[in-house]
Amino acid sequence: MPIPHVKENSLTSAMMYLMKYGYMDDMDHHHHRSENLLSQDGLKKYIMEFQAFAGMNVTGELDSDTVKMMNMPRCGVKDKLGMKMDADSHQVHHHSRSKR
Amino acid sequence: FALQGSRWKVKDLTYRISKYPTSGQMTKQDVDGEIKKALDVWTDHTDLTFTQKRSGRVHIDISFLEGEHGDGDPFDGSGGTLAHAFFPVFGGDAHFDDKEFWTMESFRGTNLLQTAAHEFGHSLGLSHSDDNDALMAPFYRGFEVKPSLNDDDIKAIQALYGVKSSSNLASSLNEISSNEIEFDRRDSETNHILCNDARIDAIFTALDNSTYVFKGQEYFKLVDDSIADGYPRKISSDWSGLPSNIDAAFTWKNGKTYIFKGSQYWRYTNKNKDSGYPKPISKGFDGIPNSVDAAFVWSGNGLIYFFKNGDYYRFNPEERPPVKETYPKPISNWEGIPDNIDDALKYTNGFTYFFKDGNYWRFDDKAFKVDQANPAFPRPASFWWFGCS
Repeated sequence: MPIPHVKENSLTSAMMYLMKYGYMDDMDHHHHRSENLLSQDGLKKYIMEFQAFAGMNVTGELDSDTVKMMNMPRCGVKDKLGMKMDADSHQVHHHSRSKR
Repeated sequence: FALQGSRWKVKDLTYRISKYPTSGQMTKQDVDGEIKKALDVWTDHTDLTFTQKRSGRVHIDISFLEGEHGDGDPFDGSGGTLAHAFFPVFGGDAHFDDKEFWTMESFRGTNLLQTAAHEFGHSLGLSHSDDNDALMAPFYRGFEVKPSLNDDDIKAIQALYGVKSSSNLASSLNEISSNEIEFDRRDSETNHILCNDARIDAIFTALDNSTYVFKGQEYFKLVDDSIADGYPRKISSDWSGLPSNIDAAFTWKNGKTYIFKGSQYWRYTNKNKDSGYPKPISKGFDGIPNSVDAAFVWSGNGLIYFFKNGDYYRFNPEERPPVKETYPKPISNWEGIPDNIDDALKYTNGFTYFFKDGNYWRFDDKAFKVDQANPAFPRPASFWWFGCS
């Protein structure tokens, strides 16, 4: 049987999942210390985004339904590609215009 | 649906299965057959064609691999991640976890046809969809007799490759070069209406952190400092029940987006309309007038503000009444912000932005006035927000 990757009540494993699939790519690393993230409140926004993407009730809670969904077999490509493409992409940026 | 941003420039594509699964019940001929069917899912609605090659360079290389296999994204054995694929700009190859028990025409194991059909969507330039019924939804759905594209998938693939023509007009190119990959990134300096008229109806950021601009019958998705590929789109196509020419919108901390027009408001979770809407503004937002100019959550205190003409209202849903008797107050209190604005937005960077007549202002919450920056505000939204020259 496959080993569940996200465990009940394990914020760490949930965070790993959310990071792997691109939900935390917009995280401001200067303003978010790891201990703040590893709390229900710290991950709430990202859990909500995942729940919305998966078509679930958006609660922000790492409840059993959410854990179950996170353990569903799935594609390995990120759900959220973030706002930037990789540095070695061929996308042209207008360098004179700074990001908002 | 979501477009990654790259696509193949040619429609006659080649593929090779460079490494077959090492275990399971499928023969090489079975795998060949299922892969061909998976690719045929995409040819049904476009002029794309796929030809298998046994050697040489191809557009899409397909392989069954296990664990760490050289691309920095290791597989995890049975269950979990089943496969992944690369977008055209990154090569288009598809990898499948060789530790899965790949099957065909069976409820046992992991169905190769469905998984492969999904992965080839990525190889063609599609990202994941939040439509649970779409083939490009990220989760494995189990065995289906004949996987097919739903409307969301069809819109996505046709946005990249066009609709299927009645006769096969595709010409084939035998050589592969970097010229065969292009970014379906519209040259924003020449194409979209916001470059000619940057006035907007509304702007907001949805739960999934996507920022949208609404104008007339259309809406745009913003990325960085320009418009996302595939936009503008018709409001009626994607926002069920929502009229054109909306007044204002904001997303509250409950993840819901509230959209206002006239005397009514609608509520959405991303693009999914909640049942029971629209409702009268007088019911859900007691004390707020009809036909507002703008609605936003101010970064300074996290409360909801409505602007109309020269006045503004502060709405606190946790208080009774939610709008105090001291409101409305004059917009002139917001030093530097004009009357009759188009809309305002608390952006993902934490700043609040005000838009009017194609210009915008960034607000300094601490000083409670327009930010003193260089170049000064107002600035043209067409250049700084919509990717125009």
